[in-house]
Amino acid sequence: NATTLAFFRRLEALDALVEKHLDLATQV
Amino acid sequence: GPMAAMCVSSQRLCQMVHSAGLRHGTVDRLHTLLATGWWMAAIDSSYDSQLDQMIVRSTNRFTVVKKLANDIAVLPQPAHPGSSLPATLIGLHGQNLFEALVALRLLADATKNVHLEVALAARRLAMQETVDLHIHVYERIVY
Repeated sequence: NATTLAFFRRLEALDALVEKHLDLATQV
Repeated sequence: GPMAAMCVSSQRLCQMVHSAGLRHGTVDRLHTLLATGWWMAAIDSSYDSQLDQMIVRSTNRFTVVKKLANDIAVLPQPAHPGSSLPATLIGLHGQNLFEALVALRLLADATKNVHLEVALAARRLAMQETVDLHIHVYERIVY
């Protein structure tokens, strides 16, 4: 349903943000 | 029996959510739901296997998300939790925090701790969202 779909979209976006900032943290 | 097993798995899940330190009221809401579900399962046995499976699945899923958050939480140095969090994220929750995280633009010279605190904030929001979704599903079953 709509709640579950929205949840998975946000979770994917949050996972991508975590990955991005962990990568940046290792570069500085 | 299955009721005792469900009682144990419910308490374990509540304890895990409690120790994650999520938004105020989350544990109470989950606890009330699971207690209600336990009583419904006591009355109607068609509930107990469905609920117990769900609780175990929630616990497994939450274990993974919580471990990922804990892994990040130990990385910032020196240990001043939240001290490096960008000002635009402080005090935000839920959708507001999500939008601020997506819109966040850090300076090129942002420190390692800033990136780690942002990653932790995103992971903690994912943890809250996971628990909220599971609570939402339980509510649909129990009420």
